Amino acid sequence: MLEGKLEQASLFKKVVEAVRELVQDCNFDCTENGLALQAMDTSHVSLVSLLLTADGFSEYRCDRNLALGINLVSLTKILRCGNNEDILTLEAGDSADSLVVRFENTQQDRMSEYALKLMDIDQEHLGIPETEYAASITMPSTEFQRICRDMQSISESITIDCTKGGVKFTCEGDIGSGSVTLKPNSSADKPELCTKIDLSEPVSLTLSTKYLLNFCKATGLSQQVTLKLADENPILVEYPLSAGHLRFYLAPKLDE
Amino acid sequence: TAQQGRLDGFFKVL
Repeated sequence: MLEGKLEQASLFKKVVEAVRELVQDCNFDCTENGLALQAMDTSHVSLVSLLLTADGFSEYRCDRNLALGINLVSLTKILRCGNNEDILTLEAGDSADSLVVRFENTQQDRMSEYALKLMDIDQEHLGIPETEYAASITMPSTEFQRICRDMQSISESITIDCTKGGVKFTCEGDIGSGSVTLKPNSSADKPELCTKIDLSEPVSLTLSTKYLLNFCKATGLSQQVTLKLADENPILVEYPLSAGHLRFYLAPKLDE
Repeated sequence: TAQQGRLDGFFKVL
């Protein structure tokens, strides 16, 4: 059986909120190491990979591997029944047909319990190959969100060019064009505001603005985001969590 | 014009 307790429901609420537009039905794979979710969107353009490790839970127990088939629209409805500060417990038996979601307020004088019906989802497990990325850019997640938001009204695509000197985001559309360049910087007092670039060779990728902006729904989960780029490979957009990560992969646009 | 690629070629079904 699975029993996982999170001290704040907000983490799980935010994670589900961040992925529910890309993925509707998916399996939450529960093992002794934690909860994992991996799913592609219906158009097979992007992939979500979530890991909540067992040490991120205040209590965690999973005796046998379980795949919990969940409709994220339904799960969202149930998660909205709890407050962000509530203690959240997820519970499912070995052959359970539902996931029990419990909320307890911090005063411990209000307990609520909901059961979400589980689905049988036949989901492919994909192997993500180890990739040698040409560039890794770590930057404030709010900055990345701002660039995607600003460029959304100009173009359907954003080109990311990374060189040693900096990273340049460019868009070109019917009304005109735009670019934002960020140079590496560091601040010892506020490391969350730093931009860091690790580069082995210059790289350029053109990506869908709509999908990048969708990934930015995870902004509230982490102050920093890491973009990893390799020529003609999917970009990896990673939001580190205190115990685990939320990763998005997006196939690049290719010139014909 | 750039064509949107898909992930299928990059990730293998286990």
